Amino acid sequence: HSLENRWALWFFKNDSSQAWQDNLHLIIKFDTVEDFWAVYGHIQLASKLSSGCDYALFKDGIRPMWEDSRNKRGGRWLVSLAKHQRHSKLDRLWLETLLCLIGESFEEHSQEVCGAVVNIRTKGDKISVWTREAENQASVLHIGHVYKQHLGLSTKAIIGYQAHADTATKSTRNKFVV
Amino acid sequence: GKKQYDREFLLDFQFMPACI
Repeated sequence: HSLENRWALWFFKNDSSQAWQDNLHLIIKFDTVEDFWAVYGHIQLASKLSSGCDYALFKDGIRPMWEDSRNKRGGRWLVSLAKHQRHSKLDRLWLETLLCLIGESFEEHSQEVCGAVVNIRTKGDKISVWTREAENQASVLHIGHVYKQHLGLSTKAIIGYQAHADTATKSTRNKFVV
Repeated sequence: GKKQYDREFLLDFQFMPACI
């Protein structure tokens, strides 16, 4: 069962003796439902990674960094987890995120999606969905609403969208919320 | 058309042995 897109899974392991980009490794690319599960079944769950590590799933040809030409005008829907949620929620939310991406859950707005990242951090893990153009308000909001619904977050929970250009300058301003 | 798959469809493949 072929997917609409070919996806690349990346792994980042923090090693401060190396440049950031040298810590980022492409694991594998896949473009079928069956290969997705083969990959998923052979890698560590996100909750088992050590702090400082990331997984990223991006469309083939887009590197999981702000600097990539297909990311630099974009931003991310960010889900921040409390420390205690690593064991109760992280793996389920990350899997739901992956299924939204490979299943093209955002309908025609799926073309705006670049990828998703899970950051494993001692102060609290984060999951984000990256889109390519922060100014495409209709697409960004559609993706945010659908994503929140798929994660099963309560209507009271609020997730924010931050433009990479703002994040790069250390501003944590939410451009949109759903 | 676009290949869209809902989560239930995708999850059905999770533990399916690979066909060779």
